[in-house]
Amino acid sequence: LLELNNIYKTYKIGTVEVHALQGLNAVIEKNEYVSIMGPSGSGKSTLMNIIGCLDTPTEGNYLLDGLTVHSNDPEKGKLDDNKLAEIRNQKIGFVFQTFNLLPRATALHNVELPLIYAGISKKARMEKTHSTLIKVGLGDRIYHRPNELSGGQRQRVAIARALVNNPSIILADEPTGNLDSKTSAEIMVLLDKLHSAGNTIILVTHEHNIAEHAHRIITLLDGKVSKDSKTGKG
Amino acid sequence: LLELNNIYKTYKIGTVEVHALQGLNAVIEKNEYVSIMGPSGSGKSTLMNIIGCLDTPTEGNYLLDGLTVHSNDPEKGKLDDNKLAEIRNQKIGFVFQTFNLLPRATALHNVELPLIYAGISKKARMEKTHSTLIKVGLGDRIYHRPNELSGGQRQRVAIARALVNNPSIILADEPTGNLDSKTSAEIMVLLDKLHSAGNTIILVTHEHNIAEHAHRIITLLDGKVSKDSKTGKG
Ligand SMILES: Nc1ncnc2c1ncn2[C@@H]1O[C@H](COP(=O)(O)OP(=O)(O)OP(=O)(O)O)[C@@H](O)[C@H]1O
Ligand SMILES: Nc1ncnc2c1ncn2[C@@H]1O[C@H](COP(=O)(O)OP(=O)(O)OP(=O)(O)O)[C@@H](O)[C@H]1O
Ligand SMILES: [Mg+2]
Ligand SMILES: [Mg+2]
Repeated sequence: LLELNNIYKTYKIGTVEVHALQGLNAVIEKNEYVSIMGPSGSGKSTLMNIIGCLDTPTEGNYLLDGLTVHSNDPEKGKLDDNKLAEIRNQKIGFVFQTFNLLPRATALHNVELPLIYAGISKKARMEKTHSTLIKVGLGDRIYHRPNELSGGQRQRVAIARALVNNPSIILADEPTGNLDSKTSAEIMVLLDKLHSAGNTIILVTHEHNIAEHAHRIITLLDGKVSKDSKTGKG
Repeated sequence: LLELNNIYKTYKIGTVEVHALQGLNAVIEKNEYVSIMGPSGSGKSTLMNIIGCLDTPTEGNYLLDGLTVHSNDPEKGKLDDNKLAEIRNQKIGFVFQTFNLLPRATALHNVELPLIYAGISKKARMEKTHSTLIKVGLGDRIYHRPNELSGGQRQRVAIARALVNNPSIILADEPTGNLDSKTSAEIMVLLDKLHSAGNTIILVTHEHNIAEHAHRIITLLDGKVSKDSKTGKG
């Protein structure tokens, strides 16, 4: 499904270069359930942004579903912005580490957005948005704006928004970081079910018990894969 | 040190009332080490904002160091905004659940701010800011802005900012939510040391192993204290 070859991502701060990813290689098949772990600053969110077509590597090749998203070879067809936006909206659901909600919109409208972009009718949008917010336990918070929600409630709005369009690839960056154990367990049940339904789940987490829901754990260190092993599940 | 009596906090969303705190009582002595736990939405951050003089209760009395911060009785001296700002700047260090960093300022300037408000000289500010950023492992990230930092690095800038003015009361709302186990352990060593040095630590966390660093755990449920017990430490 997705193939990352020799991926480099370098940022410049003034004259200093930060090597966020340094020659990363990974292949993830359709319907895999993968956790990504590693120290703070090791490149996990940078990797997720590249996988999710939100950012491009400085060097390296990224193939998604057979399409060349990015290539060192200018001859190979690279995807244009419209195509990338289409993939992001239809194939990928992204839960951001820092939520990235629209601050002046209600939880309802934040979750509704991907469906508006996908051209879904108002009636179908309302049904789907309501049911997804209920699934993450926020049925009684739909008209609250982000600053009228607790940290864990904002996180769940971000999760609902990522799932509302039934994406086949779910990228979740620390989805339970602000949740108590009971609510975390509810979210993991949701992700486990989506995996059983045939979707691909890639989740970044610092917590081992959350990572163990997946069938494989990829560990990053200094922008490279330092370990890649099965969890014994699946 | 701080005394909360029958604290209520009610929000209004349209016609709906949200009872974030419903008759909460707590007394915390000087140099205590307290963890606050409870489900998502149970009122922990709301409680922290009231303790930290960032928000006022709808009803109830709050005494801090003998001063009446808020009282139902209009006869009792309530603190004015200048006095509250002074307490916040000098006595209290607050690590916010969602960091609340200035997005266009560097890590250095974000951490420097409380010292500027306290009227500290430039030379002393630079020394203190640098050493605090080094303590949280960000010595090589001081010129990065928040969007040029990883989630865990932003969290550590928020921690550094809370500690830079040597406050005697440290309020930390989920300080390790975005940190891997090694970095979490480093931050907890820092907090444990600050406690041994005589300061008062109140930390909200969802993780039991982090909560167990404290000597007492207060558990909230639906805006009230549901449990209040010693951890066996200290
Ligand atoms: N400004 C606001 N307006 C309306 N409701 C609010 C507001 N702020 C918080 N709430 C509600 O008050 C309740 C308590 O919020 P609070 O942020 O204190 O929870 P919390 O215990 O910190 O949760 P979490 O663990 O998810 O961070 C929540 O149900 C939330 O929706
Ligand atoms: N826009 C940027 N400009 C400069 N440096 C950046 C930028 N974004 C990230 N970095 C740096 O790249 C490195 C990797 O960042 P990344 O966000 O991928 O880490 P992470 O593994 O997700 O960490 P965490 O667990 O703390 O979230 C970090 O050291 C960070 O400081
Ligand atoms: Mg990250
Ligand atoms: Mg909170």
